[in-house]
Amino acid sequence: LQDKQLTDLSVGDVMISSEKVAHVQVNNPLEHALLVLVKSGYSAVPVLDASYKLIGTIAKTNILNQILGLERFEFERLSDILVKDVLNEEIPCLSKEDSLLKGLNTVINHPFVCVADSDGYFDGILTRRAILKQVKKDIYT
Amino acid sequence: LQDKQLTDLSVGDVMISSEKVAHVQVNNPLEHALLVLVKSGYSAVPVLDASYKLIGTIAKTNILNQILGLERFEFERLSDILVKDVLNEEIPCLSKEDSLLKGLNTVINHPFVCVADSDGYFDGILTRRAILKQVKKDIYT
Ligand SMILES: Nc1ncnc2c1ncn2[C@@H]1O[C@@H]2COP(=O)(O)O[C@H]3[C@@H](O)[C@H](n4cnc5c(N)ncnc54)O[C@@H]3COP(=O)(O)O[C@H]2[C@H]1O
Ligand SMILES: Nc1ncnc2c1ncn2[C@@H]1O[C@@H]2COP(=O)(O)O[C@H]3[C@@H](O)[C@H](n4cnc5c(N)ncnc54)O[C@@H]3COP(=O)(O)O[C@H]2[C@H]1O
Repeated sequence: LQDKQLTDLSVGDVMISSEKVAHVQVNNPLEHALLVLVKSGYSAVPVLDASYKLIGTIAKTNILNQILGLERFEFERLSDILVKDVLNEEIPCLSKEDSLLKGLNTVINHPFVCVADSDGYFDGILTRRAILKQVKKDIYT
Repeated sequence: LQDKQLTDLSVGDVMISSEKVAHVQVNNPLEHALLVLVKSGYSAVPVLDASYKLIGTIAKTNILNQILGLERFEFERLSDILVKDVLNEEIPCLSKEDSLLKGLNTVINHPFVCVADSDGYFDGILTRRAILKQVKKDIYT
């Protein structure tokens, strides 16, 4: 892995694997999801179901947009709305075996891309930072 | 610019210039800053002073962390706190003349980097997306 170039690597070689990825459950209330996002410091995280299948992603923007009323942010509504009502389902998805080059193409428009297996189980995320570190390695060798 | 490689370009060649960058003012209340962030959809933006000098950056996380009380998000406090009390001042900064290679090194740990001139006036931002688009160009040519 040390001497491999971006074009020889796969998504699985550099992704952050699932056990290290903060996520929320599809049936959590938004109040819980916002707490996870604020405490983890991440702007968006994957959304999984109870069997750890990938359902989509959720971002602070989605949650705050949902409670933005005419005069103020209506924070009391956070306990009434569920993640499943607000999540992004139209998300790109990669498999561990995909080339890192395909990963590069996908992160051009997405800060991170979810990785799942053929049955839809969540494997991890490919981040822009992981790609950029590899690019830097390639340039300096 | 079309045929130049990443190693031949400067930050100024690919940055988003200041007039296209959403920002907040150092004396705005957090309520205004959060509205700008939610409506623009950006997770973080630069903070400028009245003469358009670069002061720092502010992110949704900073604002939400500030109002996270023991039991709930205390949204009513948003009108009492100013951007200057919460902004990040320890930020990397580039100049238009810096090489894009130096820009690549900096975006490894920052989704975007502010660009300012020698007097501290805000020139624009260098984003990861701009760098990744150039990397893709280089690989396919
Ligand atoms: N706790 C931390 N420690 C050190 N650096 C931190 C950090 N939190 C954020 N960063 C830096 O800020 C970038 C943007 O984070 P953001 O949360 O907006 O956007 C993140 C977040 O939405 C997601 N992400 C990254 N790691 C994650 C994880 N372990 N669990 C869940 N989501 C993650 O992927 C996006 C892109 O991540 P990437 O690493 O390329 O880029 C990260 C990283 O460079
Ligand atoms: N309105 C929009 N239209 C299309 N795509 C959008 C978008 N808003 C966000 N994105 C996509 O999401 C990425 C992360 O946006 P984020 O707001 O977390 O993080 C952004 C934001 O904090 C800041 N940023 C980008 N453009 C900005 C602008 N015009 N004004 C102020 N801040 C900006 O730079 C960070 C990295 O931007 P980058 O372009 O690399 O990466 C962007 C872009 O790929």
